[in-house]
Amino acid sequence: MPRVLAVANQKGGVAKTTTVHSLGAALVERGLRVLLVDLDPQACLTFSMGLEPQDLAGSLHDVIVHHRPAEEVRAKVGELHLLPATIDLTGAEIYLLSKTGREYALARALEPLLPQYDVVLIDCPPSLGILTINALTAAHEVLVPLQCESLSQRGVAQLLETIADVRSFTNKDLGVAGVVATMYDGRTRLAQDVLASVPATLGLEVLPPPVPKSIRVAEAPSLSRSVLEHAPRSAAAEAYRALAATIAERCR
Amino acid sequence: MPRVLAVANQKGGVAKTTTVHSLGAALVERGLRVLLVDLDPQACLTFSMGLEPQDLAGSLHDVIVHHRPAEEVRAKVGELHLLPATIDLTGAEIYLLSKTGREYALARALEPLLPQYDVVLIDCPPSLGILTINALTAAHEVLVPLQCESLSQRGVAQLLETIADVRSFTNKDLGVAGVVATMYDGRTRLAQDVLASVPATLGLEVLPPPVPKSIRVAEAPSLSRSVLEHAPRSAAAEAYRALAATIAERCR
Ligand SMILES: Nc1ncnc2c1ncn2[C@@H]1O[C@H](COP(=O)(O)OP(=O)(O)OP(=O)(O)O)[C@@H](O)[C@H]1O
Ligand SMILES: Nc1ncnc2c1ncn2[C@@H]1O[C@H](COP(=O)(O)OP(=O)(O)OP(=O)(O)O)[C@@H](O)[C@H]1O
Ligand SMILES: [Mg+2]
Ligand SMILES: [Mg+2]
Repeated sequence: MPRVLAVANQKGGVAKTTTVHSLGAALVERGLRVLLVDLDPQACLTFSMGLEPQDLAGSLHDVIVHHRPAEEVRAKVGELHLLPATIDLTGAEIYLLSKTGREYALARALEPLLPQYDVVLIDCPPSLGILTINALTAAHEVLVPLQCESLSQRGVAQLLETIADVRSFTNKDLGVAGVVATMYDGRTRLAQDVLASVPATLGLEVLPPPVPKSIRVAEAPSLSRSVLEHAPRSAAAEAYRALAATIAERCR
Repeated sequence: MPRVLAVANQKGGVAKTTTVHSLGAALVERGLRVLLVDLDPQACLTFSMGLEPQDLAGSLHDVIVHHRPAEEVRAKVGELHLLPATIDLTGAEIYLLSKTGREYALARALEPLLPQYDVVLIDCPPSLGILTINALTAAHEVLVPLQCESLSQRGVAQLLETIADVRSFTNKDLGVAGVVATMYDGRTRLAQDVLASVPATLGLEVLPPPVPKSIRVAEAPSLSRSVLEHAPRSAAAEAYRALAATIAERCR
């Protein structure tokens, strides 16, 4: 059975999508079978993998609202598999709000697919709403991308409270894999201080190494590539490979 | 009557909050009376202004859900006035979804305060949900902060569709003031290309100057200051002052 990781942080623009895409690509390089799940109505992961709505057989919206089997909407980009999103997922959020068992919609949809994979990575939107709750309910562990700046750091405490709620009500075994320092600018005191304070202030492990800030990462989405394909020798690509090694180890 | 501007972009981390705070401070420097509205349950603007939930007499949640007068929850930090947010605003979002006239809650709450101000700036969350719809319904114009990278640029088309919807249904006079290039790294081809493509691909005006990427901006929130107070001579502070001059001109 695969390891299911929710990549979550309600602060915007902290590299959730980039981390899901890059880690997914790095795990596939190591020969693992990987499924990515785009749970954001803005569909940035789907776009970053080169898919437009007109290319899709369907999206997670159809799975959640119309109960289509997830396998029917699954897309494949090279060795990476994806359950794609479209803007209709906004409708799924509203639909779920009134449904009993609404936190389990994603977990139920994923269940038939799980035996086919070694790792499932879920890309969450920048909110702690019902879509993120679904990801936390379906996951074994949470991976928290952290942009090492003040506004990003303070949200993590709120996220940890939400994780505690999910443990009480819908997923008692939910763990926290740790924090990944993203778009890290090691030359600034601010980033160094924020990173150094994580174990003490948040009580979380920092999974090494930090992913350095690099224009190669920002360039990749418009080329429909992950940074591992766009700039395979870059420091950022190597950092995501090292993180993938850590995660692959934990997934045994 | 004041000019009401919604600062909106559903992409996360594109400097919506930073732009509201910095522009607000710059407009106050010019002697204008400014009200800031924190419409994000993550309350980053409220935090950046040095306010914690325990310091507050109340928040926008009480105004929207319990119909408290906005004046009762208004906070003052120096010359800047603020309608603060707390995480309870998540509850306001759910409350509004089932209410008739739900798009007008903010407009109604602001109305009694408007005569006291020259400019009102509304900080939106990273979504196109009911809170952002409230901001667009209450505003004269939308200001769109744009991080000059691919994932941020593609969301603006979606935002423009939402603005068109609001014009059809709840605010026929809603205008778009233009795009502000935020955290701009002028040395990279990517940022230059994205910025240059805005008029052609999005049909929007770019309000000069771009706000340069600067560690001074990222340092400011943890010191409860805007970049204008923290680093008044920095290029980023000067850029926000120039933008404030442009906006003050349009607000006559
Ligand atoms: N290591 C890095 N170096 C430089 N740019 C990066 C890096 N990681 C991510 N970025 C860029 O930063 C921006 C934000 O990243 P991303 O969209 O992955 O964040 P997110 O947390 O998923 O955002 P949202 O909250 O909107 O979903 C993107 O333009 C991305 O390409
Ligand atoms: N010009 C700049 N230079 C450097 N850092 C900046 C600049 N503008 C903003 N930042 C930093 O970038 C991060 C994101 O900015 P901010 O929180 O204002 O974006 P946002 O769009 O409001 O995010 P969200 O979508 O989560 O509400 C913050 O840590 C902020 O301090
Ligand atoms: Mg994302
Ligand atoms: Mg913000």
